[in-house]
Formats: sequence, structure tokens, C-alpha cells
Amino acid sequence: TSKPKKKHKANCRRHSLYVDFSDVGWNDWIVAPPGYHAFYCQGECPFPLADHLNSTNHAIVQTLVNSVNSNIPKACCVPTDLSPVSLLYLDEYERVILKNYQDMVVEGCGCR
Amino acid sequence: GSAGLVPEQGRRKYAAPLSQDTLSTFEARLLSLFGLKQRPSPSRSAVVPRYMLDLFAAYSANAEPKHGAGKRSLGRESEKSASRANTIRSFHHDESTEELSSHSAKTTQRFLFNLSSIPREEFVTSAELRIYREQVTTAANSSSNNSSLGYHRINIHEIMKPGLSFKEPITRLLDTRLVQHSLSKWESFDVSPAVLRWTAEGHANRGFVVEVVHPSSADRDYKKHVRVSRSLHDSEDSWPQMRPLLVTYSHDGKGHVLHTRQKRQAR
Repeated sequence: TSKPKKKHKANCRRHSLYVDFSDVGWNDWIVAPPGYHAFYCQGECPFPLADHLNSTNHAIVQTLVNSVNSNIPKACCVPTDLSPVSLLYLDEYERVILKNYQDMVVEGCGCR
Repeated sequence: GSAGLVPEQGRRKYAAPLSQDTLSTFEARLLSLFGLKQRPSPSRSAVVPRYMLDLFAAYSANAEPKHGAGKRSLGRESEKSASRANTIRSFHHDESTEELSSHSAKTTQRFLFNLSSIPREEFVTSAELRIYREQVTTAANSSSNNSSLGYHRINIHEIMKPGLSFKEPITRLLDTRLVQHSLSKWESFDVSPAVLRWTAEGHANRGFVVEVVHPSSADRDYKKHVRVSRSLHDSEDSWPQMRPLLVTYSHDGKGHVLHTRQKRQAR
């Protein structure tokens, strides 16, 4: 009998996530854009941490300790680089505002 | 309910498993993120000025490149103002407080813009007053196009003290320009000193006086060239997009300033 294959868990990386303002009925006050690509981070931070997983020294040490003591959690897959989004919207007084909101889009993910 | 950020439609779609408390907390957090006290619910008649759409196309961090959009230059002054700001707000004046007076040689209009919606933590770095002037098309137009008769002077004043008992208010000149009435064009005037006085220094906002000095022999049609009042024109439909617009550039101390697409790409 062949052993059941161990399901391979994907490493930490950026995934697609489109926020559509019309889905939540915000398109009546957000003039533009109609939505934006926010992205999210998900995946494993396995031991040993590879360079492309964009980890910190602390994450490498934490992962190392986790490999010998499972009470200590693995490093987390989190956004490491974020960019702003500009929204053109009407406020509660029907005045039109263009504003840059920081840290709205995930540009890069890493193990931290 | 209606004051919430996520309306019923969105709640039914996404928020069914969440408790009301959780949803309220989530909504409060989002409202705070957007700097809003309650969910905006604009009426169908709300007007989005064309200039704000152009600014969005030019400066937004995420606008999709469209044909020509964003490539169109909004002027060096606009770019300079945007390079120090992360928020651009637009204001229409309160028409109930306007005072139009027209004499043979000049038309003056008092404008009051309510700027109380600018949050205290936001620092206004500059402001422009945009006024539309429409090409005058009359039989006499062609003969006067190239003569000095076609020139109007637009003076923008800040009202320092209101006029008492039929006296003129005490004003100071903020910006001035000589324009020819053979063109249709938006004119932008720098009103930063006044708006900074009102917002950062806490002085009373008594508004602006826009003074249009007409050519010496101008007839009634020529006096309509600069669109400072709804009453000067018959075309009501175009007024919402042609009326004067005050645009403020500010920064709330959070995040990056606005950049043109070219500058973002270079960065």
C-alpha cells in the first residue's frame, strides 16, 4: 500500500484580493476608483527559512526555536511592504475630497 | 442602521455571521480610518467637479491609465501644491450669502466658503480659487477680439473687515489677472494666504470679493464673461460644473504626499 501523500502547504506569498466598493454599497459615496487590488499574505514560514521568504533575523531564530520546541510558534506571514490608495469621495456634507490613504495595498509579503 | 458604514445590502451579503456589536465596532474603525463621523449618503443631485476627477486621474496612487487621463497637465502650481499634500478638498460657495453688485465699469461678487469641515489636525498648505470665464459670442465679438477692449481684469480680495452701514468692506488684494474675453477657460487664483489665516491662525472667515473690471465700453454680454454668479447667465444646467470652486491642499501628517504618475514611476 502506498502511503498517503503529505499535502504540501504553500509558502508565504502574496495572494489576489480585489475590494469592490459596489459589493458593499459604497459606490454611492466613493466616486473613484470602483475598487482596488488590496492583496493579502498567506502561507507557511517553514524551517529553514529561505531567502525569498523575506524574513528577519528574529524570524529565522523564532523558526529555529519552533523546530525544537513547538510551544513557540512559527514566524508569521505578514505584509512587509504596503502602498497607498487614493480615493475620490463625497463626505457627509457632499463635498468632494481626494485623499491618499497610506498602507492600503500589500506590495510584498514576508515571514516576520 | 442607516448611520452605519456598511448598508443593509452589504450586510446581507457579507456580514450575516457577525454580531451587531462586532459589526458596529468594525464600522466605527473604518469610519475613523476614512476620517468620517458617519457614513456619507449623498443625494442624487450631488455634483463632482470635473477638476476633482482630473486631479484624481493625475495624482491618485492607483488610477487606471485611460486615454489622455493623467497625461493632461494640470499646471505647475497644481503639481507644486499636490507635492506637499495628501488631501485635496473642494468647496462650493454658499449662494445664500453672495452679494452681487454690477456697475458700469465693474462687477463684484462676495463669496463665502464654509471651511469648517477641514479637520483641525489637517494643515492646509495651499489653496486656489478657480473661476470659469466663457467666451463671449456676440456680433461685435469679432471686431473687438484683437483690440484692447477685450480685456477684463479679475481681482481677488480677502475681506478683512465687513463693511458697516453701506460702506465698502476692508479688503486686501490676494491675486489679480488680465484676461481676454475671446477664450473659454478656467482661471486659478492663489488664495493660500487667506485660507491659511482662517484655518491655521484661527482668524474669522469673512470670505472673498471677486472684482471683475470690464473694458471701458463693454456692453451687457461682455459683463457675463466671468461666471461669478448663477444670475448672470440663463443656462442653469451648466452652472453646477461652471460655478466658482475653492480647492484646498492639505496634509494630515499621515502617509505620503500626492504624486503624478510619471513621478511615481520614476520613484
